[in-house]
Amino acid sequence: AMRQIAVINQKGGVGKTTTTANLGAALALSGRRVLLVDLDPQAHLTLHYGAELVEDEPSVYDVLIDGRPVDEVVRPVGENLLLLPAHIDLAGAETELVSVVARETLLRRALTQATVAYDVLLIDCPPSLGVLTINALVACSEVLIPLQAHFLALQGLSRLLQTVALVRERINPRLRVGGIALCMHEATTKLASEVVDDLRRFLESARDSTAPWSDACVYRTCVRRNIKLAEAASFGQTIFTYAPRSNGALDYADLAHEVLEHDGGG
Amino acid sequence: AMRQIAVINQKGGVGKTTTTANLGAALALSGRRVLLVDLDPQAHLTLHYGAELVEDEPSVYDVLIDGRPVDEVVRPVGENLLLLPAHIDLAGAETELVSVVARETLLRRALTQATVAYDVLLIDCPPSLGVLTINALVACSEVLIPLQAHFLALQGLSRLLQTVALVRERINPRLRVGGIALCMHEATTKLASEVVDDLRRFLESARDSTAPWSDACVYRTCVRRNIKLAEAASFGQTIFTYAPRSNGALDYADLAHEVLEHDGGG
Ligand SMILES: Nc1ncnc2c1ncn2[C@@H]1O[C@H](COP(=O)(O)OP(=O)(O)OP(=O)(O)O)[C@@H](O)[C@H]1O
Ligand SMILES: Nc1ncnc2c1ncn2[C@@H]1O[C@H](COP(=O)(O)OP(=O)(O)OP(=O)(O)O)[C@@H](O)[C@H]1O
Ligand SMILES: [Mg+2]
Ligand SMILES: [Mg+2]
Repeated sequence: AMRQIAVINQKGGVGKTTTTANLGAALALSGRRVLLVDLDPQAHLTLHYGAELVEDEPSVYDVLIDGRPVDEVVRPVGENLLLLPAHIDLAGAETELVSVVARETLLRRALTQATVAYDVLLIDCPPSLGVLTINALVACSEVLIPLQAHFLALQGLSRLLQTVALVRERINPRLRVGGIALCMHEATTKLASEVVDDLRRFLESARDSTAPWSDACVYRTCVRRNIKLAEAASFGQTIFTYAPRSNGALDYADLAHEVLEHDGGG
Repeated sequence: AMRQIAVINQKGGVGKTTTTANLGAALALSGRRVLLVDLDPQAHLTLHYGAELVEDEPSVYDVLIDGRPVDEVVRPVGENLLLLPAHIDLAGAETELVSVVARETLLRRALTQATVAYDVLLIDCPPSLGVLTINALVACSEVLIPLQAHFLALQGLSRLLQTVALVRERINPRLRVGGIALCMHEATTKLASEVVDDLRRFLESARDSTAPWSDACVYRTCVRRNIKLAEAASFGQTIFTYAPRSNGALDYADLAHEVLEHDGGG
């Protein structure tokens, strides 16, 4: 079954882009056809693939605002790997789309009309719960939440889940939370183990409910803190090209296996 | 002279809130009267001081949207330390203020009318360059940029500086960049030293220009990565209360000395 996954967390700097880039690459290496969408005006996913746009090249901004076909804008960035790039002008979307009818469904409609074939869609979101992130929640059937096991990073989780519940109730009934991926993980710190315990307890308590996170898990694979993941981005490469035997490569390969196994929604 | 400092970087998770909370506390310990403003809808600075708001308590949202006086909303959070707290409803400001006349000057006007006395104003901003961050740039005379020495964190700097230049040209002629503070610093990594060299070269090359960053520096004090800084936040404490002899406390005390010395704009 096709997987459409929104990578979301309004907390900044928790590993959304690094996860989208490297999980996408790991899934492509395992033979899946992957479509990556960069929905962050900072265009960091686009940068991570060394695909920085020059002035007139179309981006996801043109898809959302002018209805440009996705097929014309996507570009290959690796074997089994396509990217719908972002550009800085996306920063204006929040205010430009204020009075557009059904603005939350623009991305879903554009992707439905696209003919490019993929097995997995991964959307990298900006650190906010504004109109761009809502577009990703409407376009996808599943949410993956990268999270750093720090107090400030945990704080926003309930608000994020409320937003998911609202989008599911009002616009996208198939939306559910697939799982939480622990990123930049430092397992030996007391803070990390306390936060992880809190998370697992919270998800356990929701098991019998009808909440969109009732069958969500904390993925067993923790992506360990590893400077090579940050270095890879600076070379416009995935961890599998830059340092294929590093912890970062092992962790994202393991996470990819787990995400494929945990196809909860089916 | 009074210092009014906006703590800004649209890149997420680079240490904005941790710096505002602990630099503010260090300045207060050195005898300055400090006013902290939480301008992030995630209200993390408010949380960092354990000052989470209950339902009807006023916040900076009421100051901006309803013109509530700052004097009625600030609350003491320590000796020499006042906080103008945030609340989640601030998330609507971006769209609620779209058609408000002179929306960028709301915070400056509210602070000008306030009678609370302070020597240093520190404003914690959200990870974006939207209307809330612009309000901070208009209200302040100086910008402090927390930055993680990673490639993705460096990428957004030129756009941030362009925004500062635009605000200075059109609304706030006294605005200048004070300095860049390296946060979560891992000095032994090659990536960090390359990024720091790039930064210093960039600022050197701007010395003789009229740019708002022509006398900006990279602060000599690097705030080292130290889990106690994340732990302190989870206890609603500053690093000086939670772990006064840790590297985090030493680094933020040193940074405070440097910021006070480097009173460039005067
Ligand atoms: N496991 C890791 N180990 C070390 N560094 C990491 C790891 N994951 C991400 N990083 C680095 O940490 C920083 C934050 O990660 P990233 O940019 O992916 O987060 P984000 O959630 O996408 O941020 P934003 O909220 O700004 O979009 C980046 O500089 C990245 O290179
Ligand atoms: N020097 C440090 N050492 C270790 N952890 C740190 C350090 N500084 C900040 N942190 C932790 O890193 C995370 C990101 O820091 P912080 O929340 O201050 O960044 P921010 O720029 O304010 O993020 P946002 O963009 O979401 O507002 C937090 O969990 C914080 O506790
Ligand atoms: Mg990102
Ligand atoms: Mg913050």
